[in-house]
Amino acid sequence: TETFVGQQVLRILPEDAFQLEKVMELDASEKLQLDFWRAPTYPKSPVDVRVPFPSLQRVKVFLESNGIQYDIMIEDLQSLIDEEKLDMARQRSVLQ
Amino acid sequence: TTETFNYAAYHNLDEINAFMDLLVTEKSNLVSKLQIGKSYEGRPINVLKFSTGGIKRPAIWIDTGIHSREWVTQASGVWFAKKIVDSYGKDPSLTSILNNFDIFLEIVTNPDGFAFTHSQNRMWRKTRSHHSGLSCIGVDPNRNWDAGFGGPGSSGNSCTETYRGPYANSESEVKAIVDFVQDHGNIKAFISIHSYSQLLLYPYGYTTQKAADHEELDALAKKAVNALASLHGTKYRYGSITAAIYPASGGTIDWTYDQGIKYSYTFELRDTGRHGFLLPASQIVPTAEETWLALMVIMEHTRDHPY
Repeated sequence: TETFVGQQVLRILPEDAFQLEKVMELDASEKLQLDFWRAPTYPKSPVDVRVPFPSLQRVKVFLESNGIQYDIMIEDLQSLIDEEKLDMARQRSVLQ
Repeated sequence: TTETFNYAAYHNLDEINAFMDLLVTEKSNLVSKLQIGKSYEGRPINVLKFSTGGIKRPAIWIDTGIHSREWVTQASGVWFAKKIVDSYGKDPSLTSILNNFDIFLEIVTNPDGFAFTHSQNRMWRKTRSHHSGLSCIGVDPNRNWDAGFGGPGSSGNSCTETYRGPYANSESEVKAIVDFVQDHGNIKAFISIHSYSQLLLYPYGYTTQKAADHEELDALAKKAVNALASLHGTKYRYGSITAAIYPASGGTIDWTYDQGIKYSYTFELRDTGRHGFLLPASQIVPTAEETWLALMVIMEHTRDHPY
């Protein structure tokens, strides 16, 4: 089973065309193994990206060095998935 | 029973299949289950048919969850099935739709991917096919349709999330719908439901050219998102795929529109960025309820504007 320990989902907000282009550079980088939940489209339109743990630091440094605003949308992806699993198990046991 | 089924919880493929069988058993005069094909891994591709009779009636198609990880979408599909059954004979508008149209509902459009999200990788999005000579598994089924196939907004790299596949309709999950739509020949509205980001989109995605029915589609989208917002205040944006998001070739509704299905729409359900694909189960019912209002607007318009 694939685990997502240490993975985060970032919400990036490119302010202008330059920043958008920079985010698109991230999108094009296969090495980082990013999973774009909401792809870059227009300036000021949010971009959501799941970042594997080994790429997290590099992505954050890249964004900060280009002055691109971002928030952590999901702090710990695995814990949310665990919570969801637990919830499903709880529902099943209630039914039984 | 479908009365005791928990609509406010996520369910796996077996549970959804069992739900469909229950619904058919309980309401056999209204609902039947069709198998329109088999997935790459051999799972049945099931569609619920809601019909009050008649041969080759015009039809409305709704599919949910072609991208397997979007669980709120399949869960909403389950809720829609129950809603249709419960509303027939009680809600005059839905009753008149069903007295004139059949409704086809494909709840789990990508069964292999959906099963995989429950067993191995919660974040899996694509199909599970493996094409010879390629290093990675899976094709984005919403880039695999024969509509500008291979154009912008799709990838030729099998390891990416938007890999289009080796050729159009290479995915059995896509081909099954293509064959069904063409064999049927009388589908008047086609609504493909995804999540998330709260959008209602219409063609085109593979070209910046406006659809011939752009104005009507736009006005109907506006009406539908207003109806949706009226319940819980959820705000949707709407527009053509290229205008509202980005160019995306090989998409479902571009193909259906080019087949002559005028009312071709795709939804992106809740939310706008707190949970993404991990929307809490407590939001399933509110999501489905508000989406239903928009679906009704599109279905009523389809009924009232024959073409």
